[in-house]
Amino acid sequence: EPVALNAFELISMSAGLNLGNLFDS
Amino acid sequence: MGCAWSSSSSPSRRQRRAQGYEEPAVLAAETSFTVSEVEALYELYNKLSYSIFKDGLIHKEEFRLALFRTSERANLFADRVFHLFDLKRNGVIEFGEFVRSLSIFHPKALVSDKAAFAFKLYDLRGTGYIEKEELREMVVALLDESDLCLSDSAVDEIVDNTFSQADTNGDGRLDPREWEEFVKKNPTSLRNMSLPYLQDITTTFPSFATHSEVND
Repeated sequence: EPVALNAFELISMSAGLNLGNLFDS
Repeated sequence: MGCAWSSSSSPSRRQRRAQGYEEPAVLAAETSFTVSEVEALYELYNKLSYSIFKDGLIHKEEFRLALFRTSERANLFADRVFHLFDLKRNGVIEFGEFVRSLSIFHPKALVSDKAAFAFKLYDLRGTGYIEKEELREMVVALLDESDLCLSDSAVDEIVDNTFSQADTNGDGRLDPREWEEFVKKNPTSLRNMSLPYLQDITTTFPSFATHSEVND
């Protein structure tokens, strides 16, 4: 049910915010 | 940007350092990291900062390359993070900026610091508020970059519902106090603000150990 999502949690799924990738580079 | 070097205080053992290099002991005193961890981060920093431009500074293209394996892909959030890491606003991330900014992502860093960083990240136009239109813009950007598919009405509903929870004074925008209250009630909103890697940085980059001059 999409309306249950918090918009900021949704945004946190962005690859651009996944800084863990810096350590895998 | 050209290559600019400065000599360290103990040239007999240390490498010549790139522009913006700061002593690990100084950075450790100001951040969540130990001296050894700052030295390990220097290994990572060096790797990133020579990936394209070879000048010892992290450019936006190098930041994107590390995140996405391509330097071409513009991304709203990656570009926002780069902008916030670039504390001097000179278009590159220097070593001290890298360490101070990453420190906020340390699992042990203060939640209030994480919340403040996230607020600035989401305050796209730098007004001092997170506006509903900015939130909508960010959700649309996230959907554009991902395989998620939501209708305009579903996006509106998510943004409206989030704002109705967070905008307690009902003025259509979130101020820092409303944001802080919101993340207290919804801590998962900050989950991207903690990097478990940073708790184990010296294991991730063990090569620093051969260079380290300190015992933490």
